[in-house]
Amino acid sequence: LKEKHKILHRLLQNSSSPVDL
Amino acid sequence: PECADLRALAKHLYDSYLKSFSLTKAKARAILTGKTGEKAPFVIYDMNSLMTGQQFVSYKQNSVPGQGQEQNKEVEIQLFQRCQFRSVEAVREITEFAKSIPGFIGLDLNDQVTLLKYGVHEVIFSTLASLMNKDGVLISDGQGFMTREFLKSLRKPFCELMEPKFEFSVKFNSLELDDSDLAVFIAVIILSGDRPGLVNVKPIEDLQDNMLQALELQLKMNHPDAPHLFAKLLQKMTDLRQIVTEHVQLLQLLKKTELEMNIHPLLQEIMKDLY
Repeated sequence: LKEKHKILHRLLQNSSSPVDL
Repeated sequence: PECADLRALAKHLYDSYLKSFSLTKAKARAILTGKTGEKAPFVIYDMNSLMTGQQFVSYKQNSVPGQGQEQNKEVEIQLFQRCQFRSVEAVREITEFAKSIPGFIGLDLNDQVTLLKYGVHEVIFSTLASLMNKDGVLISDGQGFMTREFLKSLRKPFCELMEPKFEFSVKFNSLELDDSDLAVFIAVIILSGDRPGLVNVKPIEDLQDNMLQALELQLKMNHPDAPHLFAKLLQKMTDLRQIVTEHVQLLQLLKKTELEMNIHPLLQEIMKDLY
């Protein structure tokens, strides 16, 4: 699940950092 | 004492909601009814006003590298790309809100991902209703208003994208929820223990039970004249799932047929194997 949802995972782990598009 | 705890929970969720979401229903309703004292939103109702509006309405995503190349694309594609960037921003806002729900970050990390994967679009369409009336939708943080008729006049299949959301929003808005109600409602949506693939359902159901009690009390206190509001609101959760299923099907069609269009990687992640 982590591999397939890297951006969601990053959003959950990092506090409000901008999403790297 | 139990009631006091539920009230404190509702208050906490409302505070996080105000911190997480850029445009509240209260502000959106003030703009839509001309009660802000600020200038009225620029109305986009045809291709000409769309072109003119681009000078007045600033889009946050214009600062994103790579957006320049979008300017040569068809209007429908450009509009869709802006919708996508707003959706990505909304996913970020919803994730921040979810993390503030007591107990959420203590859940299994895979389950946190699953809850967001299945919940974000339901939350997006619940909160989008705050920006809509029967005639159109506020865009760009309330700076613009795009009419429903204009969206319906776009070429197929883009004309089919927003109409179901307007139909839902008219019914949903008739419940007259305010931001403090919506805050608890979206926490209930996020904590749905029946999402496919959850590893550890029990703690999610326990958290949701608590949220449901907080929601029921919130609605009783905030809407004493609407005794069936809680039941009506729970029924809306079924409608939301239907809207999301149709939305994802349409996006999957667009991905196949509109070769000029790029689906944002975050939205691809969320949509993949969803329904």
